[in-house]
Amino acid sequence: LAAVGGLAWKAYKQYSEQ
Amino acid sequence: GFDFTPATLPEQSFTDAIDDNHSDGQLLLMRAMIAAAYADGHIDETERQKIFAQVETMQLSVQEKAMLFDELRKPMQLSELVAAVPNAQMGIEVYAASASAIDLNQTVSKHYLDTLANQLCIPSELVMSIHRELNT
Repeated sequence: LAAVGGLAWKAYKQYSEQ
Repeated sequence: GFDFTPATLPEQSFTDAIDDNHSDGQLLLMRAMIAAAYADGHIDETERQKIFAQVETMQLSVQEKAMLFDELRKPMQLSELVAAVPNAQMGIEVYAASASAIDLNQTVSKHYLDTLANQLCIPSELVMSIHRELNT
């Protein structure tokens, strides 16, 4: 589940930087 | 729907939601994974083993574990899951957990994820970004 948190954050960061 | 304001969610909020002191967040993600695994109408032995293995890594009380095992017998409906998501950031994590637990080769499972993203108001660009991170 820790992996899910990190992954969700990375995905969100990529999205917000677009 | 959520007020989606990009670049305002700190990394800490993502990790806090699932650290050991916030088992509500962990439980919600586990319930999301169980509901996703059940999207095709059954939870097979491989999915069950994956879920059990995940539960064993979590620091849960006996009651919380019992609740998850009950959940395996009677998974949440998508509408119940969406109603239990407290904010946009948890919505992203719930979607990521669901996508990681589901068999994307099945049309019904793909449809489940589409509906989930829609109801959680996750923009399609963000959905694509999540799948890129998951390699799915």
